Amino acid sequence: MFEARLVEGSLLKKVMESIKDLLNEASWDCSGNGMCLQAMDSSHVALVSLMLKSDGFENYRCDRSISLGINLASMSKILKCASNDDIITIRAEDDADAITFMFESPKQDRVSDYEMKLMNLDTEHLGIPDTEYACVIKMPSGEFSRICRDLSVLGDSVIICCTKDGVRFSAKGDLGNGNIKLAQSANVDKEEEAVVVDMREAVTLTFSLRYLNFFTKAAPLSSQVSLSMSEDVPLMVEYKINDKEGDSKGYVRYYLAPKIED
Amino acid sequence: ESGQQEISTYYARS
Repeated sequence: MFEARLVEGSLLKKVMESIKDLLNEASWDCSGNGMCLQAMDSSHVALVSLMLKSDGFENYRCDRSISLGINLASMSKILKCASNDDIITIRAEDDADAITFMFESPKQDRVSDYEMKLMNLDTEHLGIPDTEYACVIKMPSGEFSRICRDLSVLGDSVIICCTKDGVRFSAKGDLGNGNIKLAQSANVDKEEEAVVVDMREAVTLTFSLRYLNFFTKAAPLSSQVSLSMSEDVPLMVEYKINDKEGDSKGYVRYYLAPKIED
Repeated sequence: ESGQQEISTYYARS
């Protein structure tokens, strides 16, 4: 038996919005530690690694580890039937061919449940080694979304150049070119508005804006995003999943291989 | 996309 109850159900709705355009289907691997999902997009260019920690749920029961094969578009459609303030419970029997979602209104005066068929998925997992990145850039997630959106006007790719002075995002195309420079924040009252660069070595890499724009769908989950880069390894874009009190409930991480010159 | 590497070029299947 697997059962997980999340009082702040809107978090699960946001998690689905952050992956449904990038992935068609994926397995939720449920264990005592929590619910994990790892999947590549259909073109095998980007990788999503997602964790919802068991102690982030108000109730969590997982008698034995199970893998729930899910059509993510279907799950997203069902979660849209939940109100933003609903409590969401996910339930699956061992060896079941279906998963149940229960939505309770805060006053408990409206309870709905939806059963969705599970899929048999032959999933591939990639081993992601622990990496000490040369640069880790933390910035407001809304700022990163805006940069990706704005530079998409100019080209398909963005060059991210991280030095001790700050970060420069550049794009060029037939129209012309554009640059956005962010300096490290000297003094900010609010931590979520800060730009912080932790740099061991300067790095310049090129990435597809199409994929970065997919990643920014996770911005509603977190006020800050971190970009971790080293030469010749995939970029890691991480959004921490925090509840209203700021306690960590997990993360969504996206990995994207750099583009190389033809 | 031109010049775009696959992610599995970097991470081995486990």
